Amino acid sequence: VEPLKLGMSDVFAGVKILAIGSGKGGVGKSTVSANLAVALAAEGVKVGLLDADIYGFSIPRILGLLDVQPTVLDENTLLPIQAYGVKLISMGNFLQEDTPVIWRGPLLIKMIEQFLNDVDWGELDYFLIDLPPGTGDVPLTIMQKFPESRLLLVTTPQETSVHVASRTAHMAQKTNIRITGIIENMAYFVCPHCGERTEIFGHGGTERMASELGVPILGRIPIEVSLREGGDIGRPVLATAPQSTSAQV
Amino acid sequence: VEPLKLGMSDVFAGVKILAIGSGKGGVGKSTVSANLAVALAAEGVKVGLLDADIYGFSIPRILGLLDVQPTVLDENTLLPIQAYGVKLISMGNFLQEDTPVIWRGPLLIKMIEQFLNDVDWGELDYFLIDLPPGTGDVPLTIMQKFPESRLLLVTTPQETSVHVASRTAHMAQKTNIRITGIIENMAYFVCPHCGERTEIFGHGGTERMASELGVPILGRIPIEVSLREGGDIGRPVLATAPQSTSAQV
Ligand SMILES: Nc1ncnc2c1ncn2[C@@H]1O[C@H](COP(=O)(O)OP(=O)(O)O)[C@@H](O)[C@H]1O
Ligand SMILES: Nc1ncnc2c1ncn2[C@@H]1O[C@H](COP(=O)(O)OP(=O)(O)O)[C@@H](O)[C@H]1O
Ligand SMILES: [Zn+2]
Repeated sequence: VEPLKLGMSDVFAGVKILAIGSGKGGVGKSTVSANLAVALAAEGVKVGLLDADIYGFSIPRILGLLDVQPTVLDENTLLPIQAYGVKLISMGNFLQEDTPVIWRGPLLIKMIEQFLNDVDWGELDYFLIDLPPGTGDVPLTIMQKFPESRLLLVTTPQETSVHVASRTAHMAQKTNIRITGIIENMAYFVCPHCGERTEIFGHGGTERMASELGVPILGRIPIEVSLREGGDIGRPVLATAPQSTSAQV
Repeated sequence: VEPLKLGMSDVFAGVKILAIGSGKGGVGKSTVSANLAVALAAEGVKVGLLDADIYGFSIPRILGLLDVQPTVLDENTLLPIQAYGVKLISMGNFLQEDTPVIWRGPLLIKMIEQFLNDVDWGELDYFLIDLPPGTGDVPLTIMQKFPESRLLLVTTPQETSVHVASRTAHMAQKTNIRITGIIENMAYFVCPHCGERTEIFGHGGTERMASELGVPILGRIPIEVSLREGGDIGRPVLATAPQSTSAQV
């Protein structure tokens, strides 16, 4: 494990660090991270949010910040962007939304370190990190740099997602990171025409994973068109589940 | 670009190489890759399938091959696994499904090269590559090693997915890889109770992307519970769309 840069350990000392991960893409990690950050800020908590998905950044769109750049204080320091009471930074604040970041692993880590060291986060109570999919360079670096952090897992109920999500869980266990719990997203769909429920992505996978890992299921979020619409237009819908989650974190 | 190993360029000379990508995870890349491979094989085509998602491998589950290992011919050569007439290889054939692959970039590439060089693929007409999410090490290496390959994009209709998928499209354009077209997945949901349609993930994003890139939409796949179930239990459902797609490829 690389030694922490002195500046870094001061900035985040005493801050509750929560990584939101899954291993599988498209299960709602960014949606949960953004809504959770907004929910915490609404309760008066000082919260920072790092979009650590350098290739697949999506936090700027979810929070309606597509054309906002961070303020440059000097050549080594940036001020994070603020929205809904949340301080945040993302690769999407430096690029057009459709621009590919065609980097190999080491450059990703340099960028993550800059987001951690060169951004003036100020005083924080919580620091949320929206992890990319997979169990590679970025999640590994984050878990090594923040041994005190916790992991919040997000999964959808089907087997494919649950098994890929458990890889991130096992990675956390190997690097001694505590798992706070699991959020099951897209748990069921209520038809707007007839009100009947369909479990499009099945059920039961999350329970099995929770009992295998010995962690609680902190919330279940149904498939809601308003949640998807909110993500597309940049107005995060505080789905009821994350609110109850913020109490649990 | 690293020089191709001599053996490699011989093996894939004259083979039609199709990478299936999206940038965004969870949109159905693996589901489309597996179904497309099975559809091509059903038409008598000799097809190979590489699961290039080393961290998030899911092809073994989708094709019902969880406990199958490739046959070792000698210390440098493996025989690919065969199912449904498709020759395939995946990280999932070497590990338990829940085991995390905690590697940094360079090891990923070593593994991809072994899958390309040390597997005895035999005679092939088509070689399908199921890309991981993102625009990093693996897609970059594949596009550099196979300049003649084509890219099939998979997206779901909502803005977030379309913008992340376009990053992979722009990456392909930068590396002079032709895009064959786009498959729109999870296009709409038909309620099993009342038969009404809901566009859970919106509509219109794919058309905009197709016209911006100047490529056709090759097929639309609705959200179908049977497709998800087939993926969970390892019996690929030949959704009607990929069949019409195999004609287009
Ligand atoms: N509960 C939900 N209901 C409807 N759409 C959702 C829900 N959760 C997430 N989405 C949508 O699904 C897509 C993927 O979510 P995202 O948060 O980007 O996932 P990830 O960060 O895991 O890749 C987004 O378009 C988002 O708006
Ligand atoms: N059209 C569809 N209808 C219902 N479920 C689908 C559909 N396409 C994919 N899925 C399911 O969605 C999940 C994600 O698909 P997957 O192929 O693993 O995506 P990716 O390879 O892009 O991560 C899987 O559980 C799969 O079964
Ligand atoms: Zn209905």
